[in-house]
Amino acid sequence: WIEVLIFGLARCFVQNSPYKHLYYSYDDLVRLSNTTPFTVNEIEALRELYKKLSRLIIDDGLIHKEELQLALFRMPAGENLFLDRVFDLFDEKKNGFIDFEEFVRALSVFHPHAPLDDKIDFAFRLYDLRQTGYIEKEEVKQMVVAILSESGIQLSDESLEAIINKTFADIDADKDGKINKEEWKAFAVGHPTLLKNMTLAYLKDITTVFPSFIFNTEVDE
Amino acid sequence: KSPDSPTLINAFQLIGMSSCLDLSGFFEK
Repeated sequence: WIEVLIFGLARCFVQNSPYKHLYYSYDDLVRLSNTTPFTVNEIEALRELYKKLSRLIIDDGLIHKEELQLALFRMPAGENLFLDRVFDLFDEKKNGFIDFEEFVRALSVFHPHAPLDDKIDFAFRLYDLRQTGYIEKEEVKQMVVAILSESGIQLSDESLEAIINKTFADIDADKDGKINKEEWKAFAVGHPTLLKNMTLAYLKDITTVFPSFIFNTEVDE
Repeated sequence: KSPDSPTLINAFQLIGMSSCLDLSGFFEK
């Protein structure tokens, strides 16, 4: 009965803890490991990264958009088109925060060993701003304007139009004025540098980057 | 197209340069 009492107390502690979102049983970790390129130890190391990010502003064990922004840009505020899209894609349940499982699943696409198709698909969804299933001219224009403003570069309307027209001439094979997933895939496969940001070398050595996982590990791999 | 005309960049090559799409910031101290 002592075991039952201890187990009950531990459960109660987890359920009432602000960090209950961080509680993942060994079975949860194995399930995540079986459906991603990560080992159980790597997922535990990612939990250390997740903990760090989830307490940047509000210490509630969840990653909010401001925390994502602070982690990536070192500043918590300001409008940013790309950050909004990255956040939306990570927040798969669309409930306004990124939970640990969403974090691991989204980051798994960035693993050096993740399938190229997953990277191509993620980038397509990232650039399909209005989520219509197509990347349209207006969306490409909006993203180019955002990157130019981020870099402080001025470009004439004619130059901007020329870049957009060249882009569609390169990719829009059926000439319907929008890029579908097949057209995007064909172009991305031929131009792998476009997907450079879709691979994070750090993820291959995540247990070295966050060695503190060892203090909470469930498995010795 | 004249041989002197500059080669235009594809918009996605530009967009891919955005620092906002570089998630390595997660791992930097």
